[in-house]
Amino acid sequence: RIPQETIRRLALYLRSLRKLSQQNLTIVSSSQITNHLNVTSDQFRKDLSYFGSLGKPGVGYRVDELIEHLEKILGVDSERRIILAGVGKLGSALLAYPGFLNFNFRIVAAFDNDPVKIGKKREGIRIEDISRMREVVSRFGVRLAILAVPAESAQSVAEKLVECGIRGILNFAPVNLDLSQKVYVLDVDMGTELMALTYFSRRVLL
Amino acid sequence: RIPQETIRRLALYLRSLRKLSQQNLTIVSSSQITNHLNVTSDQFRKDLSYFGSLGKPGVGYRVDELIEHLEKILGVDSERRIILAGVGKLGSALLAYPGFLNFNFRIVAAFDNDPVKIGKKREGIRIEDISRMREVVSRFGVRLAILAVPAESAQSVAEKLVECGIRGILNFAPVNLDLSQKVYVLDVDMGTELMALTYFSRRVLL
Ligand SMILES: NC(=O)c1ccc[n+]([C@@H]2O[C@H](COP(=O)([O-])OP(=O)(O)OC[C@H]3O[C@@H](n4cnc5c(N)ncnc54)[C@H](O)[C@@H]3O)[C@@H](O)[C@H]2O)c1
Ligand SMILES: NC(=O)c1ccc[n+]([C@@H]2O[C@H](COP(=O)([O-])OP(=O)(O)OC[C@H]3O[C@@H](n4cnc5c(N)ncnc54)[C@H](O)[C@@H]3O)[C@@H](O)[C@H]2O)c1
Repeated sequence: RIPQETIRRLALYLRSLRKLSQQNLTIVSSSQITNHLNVTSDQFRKDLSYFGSLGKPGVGYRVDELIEHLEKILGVDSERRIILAGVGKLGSALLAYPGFLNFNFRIVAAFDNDPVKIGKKREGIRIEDISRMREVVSRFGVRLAILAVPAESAQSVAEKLVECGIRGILNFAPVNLDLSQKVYVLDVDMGTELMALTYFSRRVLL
Repeated sequence: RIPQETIRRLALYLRSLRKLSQQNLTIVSSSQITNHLNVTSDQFRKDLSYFGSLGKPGVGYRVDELIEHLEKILGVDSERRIILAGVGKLGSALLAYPGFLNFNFRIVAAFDNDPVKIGKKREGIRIEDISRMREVVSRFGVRLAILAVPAESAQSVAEKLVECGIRGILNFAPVNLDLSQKVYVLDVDMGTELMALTYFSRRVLL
């Protein structure tokens, strides 16, 4: 099993390589790729070693080749459709975020249970009633969902997502979801991030 | 140096322990604390071992004692003031989020450069002009900031934050900030999270 941290770093390498390609660089060293990232060249080589050998020591890495390789590993070489559950303050901001398209993610449908919101269009997407989720998910063949409902309804909405065939949930609600092995949950907990920030910022060089 | 992942897990243990304390449990086992978290009891014991010995093998952990200990390590035993730079779609959602208070974080000031927004009140906070940041930061004695400005202004605004004495930045802009050693930056990159989700959700049990 490949560690989650390795996959997150691959995504950062992909972002760096895309920038280097915009600067018309064709062959780069590992330190050019990991510049500005808190990553050593050793860690970079170790991360890539999980996926076969790339680049030649002393010669460097071909930017276009490495981009293509990473896009395939990360599955962003083709469009990924996602659905959004909960179109509140955070959900609306996520719906309007153009950055997801940079990595081939497109929110194709959004669901809520607030009668005032259902039927309205936001960013070109009609807000659907949560009861219509199964029908819409199977029509679009979606496997991924963003969960942005309040903490008290997160577990029940997440169970509905799994029933509809969703296999990956990006969870913003500050609760630990208890779901079957059939689904992978990634939590984005901003409270946890701020605590980590507090801890490490107190230890920087003064 | 303690790994970032360990500190994130401590924050998750604290959240679990608070729930257990609400259920009036006074002594718990490590597996009760790590239940619903993708963490083994071994990992839990290893994480705690960085901070001295806690709990007795076979007897378990005192919930109130462990909560107090973790709150002190994570620095959430006293109020942490934070400022917000960028009050757009995401910044507004963060400003309205009550969850930060659960861990003693309070947004005390918000800054923007849009003349239409400056002077308006949102969630009880007056949006200030970014040029007044130094004065407000030193008045409140703030060390932490959330950065929610567009990617193209993130580097320059981050540099201003460091000049004002900010020592920790939670960065939502999808760029690698190049800052002095005096500041700790934690990136929340939702594109990276979605890529990791794509990778792992394709490998769950089918
Ligand atoms: N706002 C933030 O910056 C922020 C930050 C971190 C975490 N969160 C978390 O993200 C989640 C959303 O936060 P928010 O600020 O957007 O809240 P919000 O109350 O503004 O939005 C929640 C939305 O979910 C809908 N909803 C409620 N129950 C539902 C159900 N059973 N089925 C479908 N839709 C339902 C509501 O109608 C509403 O539109 C919360 O769990 C919150 O804790 C928010
Ligand atoms: N919206 C999302 O869900 C989302 C998700 C992931 C990442 N992000 C990132 O978060 C950041 C904010 O996103 P958003 O959707 O809220 O954008 P937005 O355009 O709605 O908000 C940006 C705000 O920053 C202000 N601003 C611009 N330049 C500034 C400067 N120099 N000084 C002070 N304020 C300045 C603008 O006036 C605006 O209010 C972006 O970098 C974006 O890539 C957003």
